[in-house]
Amino acid sequence: QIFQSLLVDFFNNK
Amino acid sequence: MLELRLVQGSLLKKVLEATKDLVTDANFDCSATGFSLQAMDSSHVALVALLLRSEGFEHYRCDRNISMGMNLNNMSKMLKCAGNDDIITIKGDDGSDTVTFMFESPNQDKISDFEMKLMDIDSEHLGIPEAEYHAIVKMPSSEFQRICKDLSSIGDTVVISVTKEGVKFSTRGDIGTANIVCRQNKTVDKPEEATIIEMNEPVSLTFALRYLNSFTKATPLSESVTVSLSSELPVVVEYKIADMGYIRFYLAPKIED
Repeated sequence: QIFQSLLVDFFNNK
Repeated sequence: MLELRLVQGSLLKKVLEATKDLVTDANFDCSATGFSLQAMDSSHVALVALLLRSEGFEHYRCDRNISMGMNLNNMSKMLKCAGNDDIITIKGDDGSDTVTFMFESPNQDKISDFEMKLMDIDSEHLGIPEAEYHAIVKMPSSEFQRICKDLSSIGDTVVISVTKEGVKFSTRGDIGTANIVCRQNKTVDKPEEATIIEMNEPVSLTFALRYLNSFTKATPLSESVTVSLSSELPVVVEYKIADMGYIRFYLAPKIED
């Protein structure tokens, strides 16, 4: 199964 | 006090056309570095980062860092009232809840000003680390636009794979499958027509075509586009804005569970 990842999985909140 | 005079006003018009469908409201940040924006789409899957450097403006006055929240659809409506050859000046005052766009025709025979209401936007700002990418593909922006458009008539997602053979865009849908391979091609008349593939390691990632198609609305800003891929990172689709900066789109990949 393929899921859409979110940007916060890769980048941190500043 | 803020006063930014952009002789090539059409650039700002194109920037709005490239961003307004992806992002509804955004904070424009003004500092000594330049006029910038970072905003995510509502589903937090895609992000746009814009920089127009201060040196690219004919006149750039920004007394202190200021953030102006704007509805991009409304801003686009106002900028559509500027001619393509017009000079655009953005004016703002500290503490004001409006921004003014002034349009001057090239021969100064028509001067318009449009005042737009600002809004308070509580936006999330993401820290994007500098990254080494496994592969960087530079290709004509019109070609990338064509590929994304063509594939989206077949499927919803695209697998972008870079190997030493070239870059492959693949999709599948109810009616069948499609594969488009672009090989490196430096033997062209103009550098912007070249396809250049820098690969450190092979990489293959899956993305939603809907977002890539939205990014290609920036095609009028640049003759070429750079697509940077790494297996652990969102793709970066960058359009350089001549002498001024860039517009970059980040898109989180689809991942197998």
